[in-house]
Amino acid sequence: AELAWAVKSEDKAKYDAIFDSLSPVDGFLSGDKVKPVLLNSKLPVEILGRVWELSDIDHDGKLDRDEFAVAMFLVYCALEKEPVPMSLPPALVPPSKR
Amino acid sequence: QFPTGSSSTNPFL
Repeated sequence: AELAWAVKSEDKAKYDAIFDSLSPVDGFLSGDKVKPVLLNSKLPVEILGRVWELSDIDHDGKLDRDEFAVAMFLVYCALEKEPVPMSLPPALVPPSKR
Repeated sequence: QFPTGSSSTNPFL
């Protein structure tokens, strides 16, 4: 059975709104645009570095809409004291990247 | 082993 994406659709809509507010170029947000948003969470930089590694699935230095949603999901988990995993759980890989 | 992110693509490293 298709593994449901861990990001709920209502959360995805919220993350998409943030994504669009950061004026993506060709549907991508570069690291310098995403960095202030994630730093806003007041999480330690090494945590954010790991969040980035896990969400920048194609390691192109930019996040697309789905990768951005993964990053936001991981940040919210970390804010609720959920440790950021060392590798991306399969349920968190966006269906578009499987 | 977690891949230590390459600073070239990671704005936090």
